[in-house]
Amino acid sequence: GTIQRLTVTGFKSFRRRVVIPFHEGFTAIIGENGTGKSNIFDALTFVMGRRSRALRAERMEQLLHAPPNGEPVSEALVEITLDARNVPLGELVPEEGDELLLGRRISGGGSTYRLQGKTCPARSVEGVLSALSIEPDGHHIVEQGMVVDVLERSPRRRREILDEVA
Amino acid sequence: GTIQRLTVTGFKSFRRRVVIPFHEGFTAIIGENGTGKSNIFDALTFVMGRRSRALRAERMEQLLHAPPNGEPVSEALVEITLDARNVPLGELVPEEGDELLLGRRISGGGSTYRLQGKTCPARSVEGVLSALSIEPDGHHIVEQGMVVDVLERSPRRRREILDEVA
Amino acid sequence: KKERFFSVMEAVSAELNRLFCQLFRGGEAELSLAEPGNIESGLLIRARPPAKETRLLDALSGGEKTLVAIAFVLSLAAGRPAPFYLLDEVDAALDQANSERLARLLKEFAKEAQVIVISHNEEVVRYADRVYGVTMRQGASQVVALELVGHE
Amino acid sequence: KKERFFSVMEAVSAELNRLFCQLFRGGEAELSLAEPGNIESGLLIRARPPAKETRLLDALSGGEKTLVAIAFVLSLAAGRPAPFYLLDEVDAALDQANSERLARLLKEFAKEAQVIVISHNEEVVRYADRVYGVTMRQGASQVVALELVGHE
Ligand SMILES: Nc1ncnc2c1ncn2[C@@H]1O[C@H](COP(=O)(O)OP(=O)(O)OP(=O)(O)O)[C@@H](O)[C@H]1O
Ligand SMILES: Nc1ncnc2c1ncn2[C@@H]1O[C@H](COP(=O)(O)OP(=O)(O)OP(=O)(O)O)[C@@H](O)[C@H]1O
Ligand SMILES: [Mg+2]
Ligand SMILES: [Mg+2]
Repeated sequence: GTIQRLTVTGFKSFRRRVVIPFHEGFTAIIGENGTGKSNIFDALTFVMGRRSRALRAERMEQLLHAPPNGEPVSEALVEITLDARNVPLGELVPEEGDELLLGRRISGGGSTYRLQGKTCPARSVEGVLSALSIEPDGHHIVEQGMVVDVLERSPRRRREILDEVA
Repeated sequence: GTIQRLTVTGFKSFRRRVVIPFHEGFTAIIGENGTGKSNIFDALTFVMGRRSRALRAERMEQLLHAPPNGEPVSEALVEITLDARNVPLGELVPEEGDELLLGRRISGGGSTYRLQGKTCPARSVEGVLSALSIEPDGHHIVEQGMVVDVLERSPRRRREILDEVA
Repeated sequence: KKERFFSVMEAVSAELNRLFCQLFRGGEAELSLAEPGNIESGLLIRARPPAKETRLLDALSGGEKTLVAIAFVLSLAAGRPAPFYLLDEVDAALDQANSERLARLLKEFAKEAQVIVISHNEEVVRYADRVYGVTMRQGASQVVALELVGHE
Repeated sequence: KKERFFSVMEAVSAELNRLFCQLFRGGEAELSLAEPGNIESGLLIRARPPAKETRLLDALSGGEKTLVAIAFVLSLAAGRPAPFYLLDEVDAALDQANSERLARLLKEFAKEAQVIVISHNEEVVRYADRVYGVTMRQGASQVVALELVGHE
């Protein structure tokens, strides 16, 4: 389930198509304030199913790239390739393979998902990600400014995190 | 109303008496994680009337210094000297003067205030501080990790901040 | 009362814009009421970094939000100045260039009011008039005045 | 189900203690249930930095809380490992020495899982295997792979 590639077009501050190859090990992303670093994580969690509310936007349209002094683009596409070797996905995925291609496109007021190039419901994406131990709002994704949040939750909500991994 | 001196004994991580002379202009406080920097601000806001709840403690006793493997001390004293030149305090203060000495002592489960060396109710301290444009929970004191909090409040609560200064 | 409120709001909004432009080197910021004319309604903050669209405050980056918040807090002095400001690691989300811009602003601001900051950031500490170091030995804090070397 | 929960809690608690000791160079941390034996009750985290008393999590400093939170998040891998970790400026409250200790821990952790961090902190970036730089031109973000020079 590691991330092998991210492709972003028209999403938030990404106007032209940007492709980022990811690798195993320890990767750092740097850059000045406001350049788009957290937007990369927003793109990754968006394609995994996060709602616009949790992506610093009130409505889906606000995720469409809006250039300074220009019209917002009419659609956005985020695609991610995940390593699916040694993970039995069975009937969850139309075509078995070593790689899993996940996509989410925004147009009009809504969004559609794709799995291995074929349109699919959000539920299929959830199922596949869960089989890969990936949760779009899980403990393994820590948003900016939220690192101590896990300690400040109530003991009951903390226990639920343990349920996730038990 | 500028701070001229802080004296802390037995409060949080301050065991022996610590005296910090403050000056006009720009002062920086540095030190490794966990050494007691924020505790200095806690001492300053404590003597101005902040409640233990807002000082990362559930009860007043938890503000008493507790050494590793030892008994907590039985009392704590925080004193602060404020510049009171050119501020007409009139009957708010027992003895007029250029300096204002404020103190707060913890013993048993409660605390007592002193103004110019004489015990006084919390209300007197509030009155004097307000005349000096000082508010223990005011906008001019920004706690660690809370800098963007002022933007995240509701518009109605933000307006109240403007009321403070209008 | 109503006149007083509006004149203070004007003054704070103008000061917010000035501080914002200094920190962002351009752009604009202003205050307005949710229902113009009604002083009981909520206060809105609009901020537009240079070469960008105006967006919800929420859509700004972590560092950008920090700068807007600091500009707002300091702009309130245009209403009623406070004698001192205690700022605990307000620079935590800032990159090097913005830390330096913040430090220069605080140094200027410290001519009118007493400014005391806690920071791990060399960029900011360099601009201070005085530095105190805090250490801990066997669970007890100690504070010493540090010698200033190579300060701005 | 109950056995599974307790054995996972044991394993995570032991891993939390190991990571805590590595980050703090001593001390101890553990998980426990508000009502021992009742898996529906709340989860408590106890943490004691070296040479200090055990206190409420709230009384820890900003940097100490950050380290406990990171140790807890990473210790959950002892229950069910996640394939990747996305950490957005988790080091913002850390001083230089703790940033370096965190970076070493993440480098070790990255042998088992993919770790992607966003950071302004040179201490942390130095330990990365690969670095991407993000810039913005006329409101549009661009990303480039950076050459590693003098890396750990
Ligand atoms: N729909 C959009 N269209 C164009 N730009 C957008 C859109 N949504 C957000 N942005 C821009 O993205 C920027 C924020 O990016 P991001 O939060 O990724 O910054 P960052 O690199 O993480 O910075 P920091 O280091 O301060 O956290 C904002 O300045 C905003 O203008
Ligand atoms: N009642 C008390 N008695 C003794 N020590 C205490 C007491 N209350 C808090 N402390 C200690 O104070 C320390 C925290 O100090 P403080 O929050 O001021 O650190 P800091 O210098 O601000 O660190 P950081 O840079 O991480 O924010 C804790 O480690 C805690 O052990
Ligand atoms: Mg960010
Ligand atoms: Mg602190």
